[in-house]
Amino acid sequence: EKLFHSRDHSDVQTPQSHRAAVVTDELKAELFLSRYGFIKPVNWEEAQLEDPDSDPDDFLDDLQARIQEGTSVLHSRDKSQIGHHDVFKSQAENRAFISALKEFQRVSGLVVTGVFDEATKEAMNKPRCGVPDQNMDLNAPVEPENNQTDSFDKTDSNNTSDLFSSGNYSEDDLFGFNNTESFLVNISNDTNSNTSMNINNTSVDGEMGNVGGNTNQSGAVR
Amino acid sequence: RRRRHLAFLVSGRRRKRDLAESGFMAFSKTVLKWRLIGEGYSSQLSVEEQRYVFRLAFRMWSEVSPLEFVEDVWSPLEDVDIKLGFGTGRHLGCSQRFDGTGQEFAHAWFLGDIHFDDDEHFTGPNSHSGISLLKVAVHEIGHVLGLPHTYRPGSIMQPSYLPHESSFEMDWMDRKAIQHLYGACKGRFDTVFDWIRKEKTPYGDLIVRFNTYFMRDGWYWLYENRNNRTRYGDPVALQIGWHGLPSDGVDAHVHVWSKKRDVVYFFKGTQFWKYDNENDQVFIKDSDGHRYPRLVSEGFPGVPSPIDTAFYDRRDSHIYFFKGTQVFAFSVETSSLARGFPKTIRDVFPPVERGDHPDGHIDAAYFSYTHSAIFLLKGTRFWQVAGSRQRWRRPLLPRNGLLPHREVDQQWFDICNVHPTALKL
Repeated sequence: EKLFHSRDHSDVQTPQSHRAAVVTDELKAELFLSRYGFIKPVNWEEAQLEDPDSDPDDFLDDLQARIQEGTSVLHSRDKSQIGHHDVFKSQAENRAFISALKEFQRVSGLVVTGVFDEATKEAMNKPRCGVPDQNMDLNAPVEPENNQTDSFDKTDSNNTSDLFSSGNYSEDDLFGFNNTESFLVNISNDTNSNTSMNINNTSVDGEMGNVGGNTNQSGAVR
Repeated sequence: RRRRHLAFLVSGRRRKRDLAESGFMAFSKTVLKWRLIGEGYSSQLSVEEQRYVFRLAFRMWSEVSPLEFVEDVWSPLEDVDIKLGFGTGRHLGCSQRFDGTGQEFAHAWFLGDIHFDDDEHFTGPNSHSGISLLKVAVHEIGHVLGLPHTYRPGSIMQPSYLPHESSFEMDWMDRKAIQHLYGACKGRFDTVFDWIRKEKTPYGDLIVRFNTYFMRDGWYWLYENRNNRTRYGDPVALQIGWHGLPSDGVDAHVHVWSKKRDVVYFFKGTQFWKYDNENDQVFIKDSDGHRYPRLVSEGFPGVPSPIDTAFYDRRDSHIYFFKGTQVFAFSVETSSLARGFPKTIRDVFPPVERGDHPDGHIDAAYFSYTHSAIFLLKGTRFWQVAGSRQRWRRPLLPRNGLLPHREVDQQWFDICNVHPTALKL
């Protein structure tokens, strides 16, 4: 429970101003895309050389201010109220906005329309991390083929029958009995897709899932 | 001018360390200090709960990477590598203001600061409402370690918060991404073995199952072969899972399993224990009236102690004890050393490839049911003993020949240490 001191809890009510500005229109969508790395941010070295008084960290404040201002701008129908952040975009800016919007829609698994539609608006208003998105790391490392392990516990029933014949291992390997001593071994497919080997009336099953193992672990919630 | 110069340096530094596609290695040391800063406590959770969540979040990263994390509440702040804090709006001297409830819930700076927007409704690990502080913390720590956002489904580094699954963990590719930056987890093991246990099915059939364990010092990991990783939440302190064994670890595990015998032994120093599988603890006294621990010289006459490691070979019903460059074959039938032993390890397990042999001081000798093969592990390497299958394919292979070595972390993945202070959360 949030710590409060006022009888009516007013000191822990989230003041209206403490609500994140909802992305409702293209201006805010553009600011969202800038803020999270979809529209190339201004190159601060160049900007600095041009305008030495600016500060890279002000960039985000500036965005934030634009978001606030954007709200005020959008509330005042009278165009004359629009501040120096005018909402009219050059052709190039518009193209940049649309391609950034498409990129966001693509990586978010949305239909790529290039239009600021409802689905896009909803995705932009989801809780997210404040670190900008970088180039997407889509070629992530691949998981190894799961062929070498679990030959003893193949879930793929085709492998169960050839447990011995495919040379996964021979009785000699596994139980190493000299040729005089051998166990009755036959393979039976467990219905629960575990491999099981029937040795002398004891069926040797596969690796135990994490249900088994040391069940005595105290407090191992995970 | 000074401020401008600093800003220019920072932005240049940021660009230089800008997140390439797969991130960047943010730290060159492996033990990192973290702290929840006093002026940054959340007003929603107790301080103890906040610290518990962060301890768990850091531990989850150290379970899959060579990094270890320790909470440091004493050192001067500048010595702390990762500082975490909660705030709202303009917070903690940060230039990126929070936006209130909704949308941005946290951010991380490459220099090691992580901020959480306390206007969000953060909840503890066992709650199913609100925003899981654990999940957000794991994500932001990923950034501080150098990982960028990715949109790969299932990744903890997705930018948007997905409602808290019942219990999220790091998937294969998140693990490889962090290991791509900091390397795989390497290290020697005291012993590795498959623990066989018998269970009765509802139909009265006897089912024999196994689980694979890696032991190092006073810790152990259960290795899930089918998932190519250790069990979530491992390593665990030895005495939690193996009752009665020495808390600082063992030298060897031997499972004597034949028609007539089914006995599990653990060895440490000059002593050994017999393990009671049914009750999952060591025997104090067994059915023969022997009290444990017993002396190795008493139970296995002719075998020196301490030993490096040992394993039981069903092919000839001998226990092979390794010590230095020698190996002692002990017959469980006659309870004595086999004729002609001890021999050098090189004689009994000759190299298949000249020069590629562990020579001696083997860390672990392991028969794996998953791979149907015997492995000798030493340091971060292992050698597979050529079995009948390999010799059927290559008849010229010497009996018990050691195939060329490979790296342990290329066959068994993500067996990572955690900091001793994080062992028990």
